[in-house]
Amino acid sequence: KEKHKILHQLLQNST
Amino acid sequence: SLLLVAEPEGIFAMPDPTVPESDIKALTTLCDLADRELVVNISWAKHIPGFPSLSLADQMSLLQSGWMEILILRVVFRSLALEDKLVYAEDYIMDEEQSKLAGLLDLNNAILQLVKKYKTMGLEKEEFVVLKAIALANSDSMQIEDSEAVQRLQDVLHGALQDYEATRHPEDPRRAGKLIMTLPLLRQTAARAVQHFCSIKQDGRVPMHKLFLELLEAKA
Repeated sequence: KEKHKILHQLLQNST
Repeated sequence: SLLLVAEPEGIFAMPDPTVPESDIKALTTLCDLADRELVVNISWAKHIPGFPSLSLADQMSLLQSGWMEILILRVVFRSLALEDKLVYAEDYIMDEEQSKLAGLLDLNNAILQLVKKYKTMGLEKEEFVVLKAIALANSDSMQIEDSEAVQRLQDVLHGALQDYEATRHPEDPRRAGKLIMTLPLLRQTAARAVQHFCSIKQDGRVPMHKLFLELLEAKA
């Protein structure tokens, strides 16, 4: 999943 | 009701007025727009009832499969009021000539086929928001960990569509089914779009932002 860092980050953000 | 509230605001393309019109400019504008829309669509997905309860890995898998269908369905819905034009953004409407210039005539004609279908049906906003959520939940990722949880999400959304149609369109008991039957064309069109933008990416002449690239690569 390292390849999909931005998607991962955006899903983890609370908004 | 929750999906109507979650529906994102319109977006602006803001093409650079100092750059002369060209295929590269049009594609750069569209790729920038897509990147910003994707950020918005990821926040939107988190408001679909049941979606945040999926594992993070499954949320990612569904978005990696379904993101282009969501982008296209939004363009399609925005374009319903116009004739043979695609509303990529409130300030970025492509007609046949602009599609030709951007090398997007075939792709845009495929998207217009979807517009035509939904125009004939008189697609309503309520139906659009549920259909978009169904497209995501039904994006057929091969990487799903908990397929029962994804099935439950599909069932809830499918149920919402059926309830809406039973109340608002009792005269057409097959309307929910008709809407679901438009999804293969959406899938097919999204696959074409992904393929097209993958080849643009390989050309390397159009700058692309990271999220858009990341999701294109997930499809490659």
